[in-house]
Order: sequence, then structure tokens, then C-alpha cells
Amino acid sequence: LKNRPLMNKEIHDLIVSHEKVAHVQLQNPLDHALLVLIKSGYTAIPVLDKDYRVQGQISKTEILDSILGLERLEMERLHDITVEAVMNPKIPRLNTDATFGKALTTSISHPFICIEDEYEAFVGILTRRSILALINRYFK
Amino acid sequence: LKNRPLMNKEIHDLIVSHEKVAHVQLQNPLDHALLVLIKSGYTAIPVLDKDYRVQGQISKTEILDSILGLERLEMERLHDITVEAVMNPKIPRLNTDATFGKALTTSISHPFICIEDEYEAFVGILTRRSILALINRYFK
Ligand SMILES: Nc1ncnc2c1ncn2[C@@H]1O[C@@H]2COP(=O)(O)O[C@H]3[C@@H](O)[C@H](n4cnc5c(N)ncnc54)O[C@@H]3COP(=O)(O)O[C@H]2[C@H]1O
Ligand SMILES: Nc1ncnc2c1ncn2[C@@H]1O[C@@H]2COP(=O)(O)O[C@H]3[C@@H](O)[C@H](n4cnc5c(N)ncnc54)O[C@@H]3COP(=O)(O)O[C@H]2[C@H]1O
Repeated sequence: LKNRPLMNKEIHDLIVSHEKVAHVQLQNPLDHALLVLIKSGYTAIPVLDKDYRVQGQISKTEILDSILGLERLEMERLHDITVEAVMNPKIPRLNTDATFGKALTTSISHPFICIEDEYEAFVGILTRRSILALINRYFK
Repeated sequence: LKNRPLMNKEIHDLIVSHEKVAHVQLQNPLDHALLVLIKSGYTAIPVLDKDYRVQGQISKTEILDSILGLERLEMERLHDITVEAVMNPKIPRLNTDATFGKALTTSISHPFICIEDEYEAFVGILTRRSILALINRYFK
């Protein structure tokens, strides 16, 4: 007997609110983005535009790839390249009214999902950790 | 009605076999480890010893932290430091006879889990992705 209510559950109380989410802006230089990534300790973080809309995600991999020269990492170039130029524009998003079932399916291939409201403003992220923790509570 | 069989299920057919797992050895120099990480695209990978036992995990973060000087990343030092000197010795492990329920609980805080046999030899890894995919199939 599969329990439907879990799959239809709202995701509202699972969201990491935007104030707690490390993020960068499109026009930030890469040295700023690298600092935020190193300080936060996160693998990948969202990239927002001036209207607080999600435009993509960035990780240390994209930043290092962009300055990897033949001999060395050309760190001095970090200040002259913007986040927008190297970020990954593919980032999973769901609306605040999405069901838990939809979030579960999306999380299979994505460590975190960006949550937007009906005006497409960034509300926060949903992580695999919070999805796994809820499923664990459901079965125990 | 909670379905017990899922929590008691064996993890055997969920394991990514050791041949397919990118890994490095304790005595490898960091330039080798950085290359394996960049080429594989993975955030963190297991570190094994000569007897094929798991000793820890390593990511780009540990490697870059170790060569971050005042002004720049001192890439030339990468060849002189071993993986053992900078790796994170904390890595979750389970035995091949662990239940799915135990793997689910462990995966809440760890993106992947190392699986060992009864002689502690490395068998492979269990990823959050495979745990989420199985749960998704269970409810759909
Ligand atoms: N400071 C910390 N404290 C406790 N545990 C930590 C931690 N940093 C990482 N972890 C653990 O490691 C997992 C993978 O983190 P990662 O940074 O690769 O991957 C993260 C990161 O890319 C992103 N993320 C999570 N929280 C974030 C935040 N507040 N701001 C920006 N990005 C975040 O979502 C991915 C999945 O996160 P999730 O929580 O499922 O999974 C996290 C969590 O279980
Ligand atoms: N080449 C690729 N093809 C398809 N999807 C990819 C991929 N690389 C990464 N992903 C996706 O991104 C997730 C996070 O990968 P990450 O490298 O941060 O974190 C990975 C990595 O640290 C480790 N891992 C996974 N497979 C590995 C392997 N074959 N060898 C070594 N480490 C592996 O386990 C973590 C969790 O893996 P998981 O599969 O749950 O979750 C993966 C997967 O959903």
C-alpha cells in the first residue's frame, strides 16, 4: 500500500531560504566567486541576476578550467573574467507549489534544486540531504 | 502501511563497482590526484592503500588549500606533497550485507558511501543518486 500523501506533500518547509544560500551575481569577477566558494565550502552555488532571478550555477571546476594555462593556473586573470562568462546555465528549478514527488524525481540527477515563486524570484534551494532526511523519517 | 521489505532490501545491486570508481592511492603526489579529479569531473573520490583498503577521500578543495600562498596558488609544490598528507580521513563505510535502510540513513549526510567486504577490501561505492532512484521507483 503506497502512501500517496508523501508524494503529494508540499515542499515549503524543506526549502533552505535564500538568505542562507551562498550565491554570486552574473557580473561578479571570478576572484570574488572563487572566494565565496572556498569560504562557503560548497561544491556549486547559484548565480543570480540583478532582479534576483536564477541564471545558472558555478563551481570551482568552471573557474579553474577558465584559467588553466599550459604551465600553470593564471590566477591574475581571475579579476578580468565575469561569472556569466564561465557559469553553467543549466540549473534545475521548481516552483514553490511543486509536490514532494516532483522534487524527489528531479533530485535523482541534481544535488540541489532552485525554488522560484510565481514571479520567478529566487526563494531558496531544496537539497538532496533534506529530501533523504524526510524519506528516512517516513520509513522509520 | 509502511513497506518493510524496502528498508530490509540488500544493497548489492545498487553498488557502483570498484572498477568504475575513480580513486587515488595514499602515496600518489597531489598533481596526479588533481588530474584524476579534473578528468573524472567528480567532486570527491576515495583514497585507497596498497591492500585496496579505503583510507579516506580527497577533493579539489583539500588540494588547493594546501598550495594556497599569500599571492597565488603555488602549483609547483603539487608534485612534492602526497595525497595522504592532505586527504580527509573521515569517510562513511558500510559492509556489503548492510540493509537499504542503513544506507539511506548514512546517505543523509554523505554524497557517497564506500562499501567493503568482510575482509575490509574495497568493493565499490553507493551514491545518493542510486538511493534516490530506487525510492522514486518504489513510490511511482
Ligand atoms: N557546511 C556544511 N554543513 C553540513 N553539511 C555539509 C556542509 N557542506 C556540505 N555538506 C554535506 O555535503 C553534501 C554535499 O555538499 P556539496 O557542497 O557537494 O553540494 C551542495 C551545495 O552545492 C548546495 N548547497 C547546499 N547548501 C547550500 C547553501 N546554503 N548555499 C549554497 N549552496 C548550497 O547543494 C548541494 C547539496 O547539499 P546537501 O545538503 O544535500 O549535501 C551536502 C551536505 O550533506
Ligand atoms: N559523469 C557524470 N555523469 C552523470 N551524472 C553525474 C556525473 N558526475 C556527477 N553527476 C551528478 O552530479 C552528482 C554529484 O556529483 P559529485 O561529483 O558532486 O559527487 C559524486 C562523487 O563525489 C562520487 N562519485 C560518484 N560516482 C563516482 C565514481 N564513478 N567514481 C568516483 N566517485 C564517484 O559520489 C558523489 C555522488 O554521486 P551521485 O551519482 O549521487 O551524484 C552525482 C550525479 O547525480
